[in-house]
Amino acid sequence: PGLLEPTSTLVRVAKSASTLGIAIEGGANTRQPLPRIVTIQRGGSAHNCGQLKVGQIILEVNGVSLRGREHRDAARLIAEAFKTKERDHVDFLVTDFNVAL
Amino acid sequence: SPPKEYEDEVTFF
Repeated sequence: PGLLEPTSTLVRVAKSASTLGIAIEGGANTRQPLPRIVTIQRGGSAHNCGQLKVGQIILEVNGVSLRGREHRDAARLIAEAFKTKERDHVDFLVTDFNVAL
Repeated sequence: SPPKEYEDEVTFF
């Protein structure tokens, strides 16, 4: 499966601020079938990390695929990944290409 | 086409 996503990048976001500081749009059954980052808020953990960019598509969160998940389900996964105390970071697999693989 | 309610959904974290 990795061969289909040669441009994907794993980004580890440390929980360095009280918020993750991103906004996403899209999800299964929309024109944007995988969640896309539409905002990165200054001062949030994602901004502090410096590796996430507006326009990137989120393929996985902590190794869990977002494929086939509707917006609310994808959003819940991301929120829970940030909230859990089991990890001090959230791993995002992202791609700069807006492809529905 | 997808339901309108999903089209513009944005979530902030």
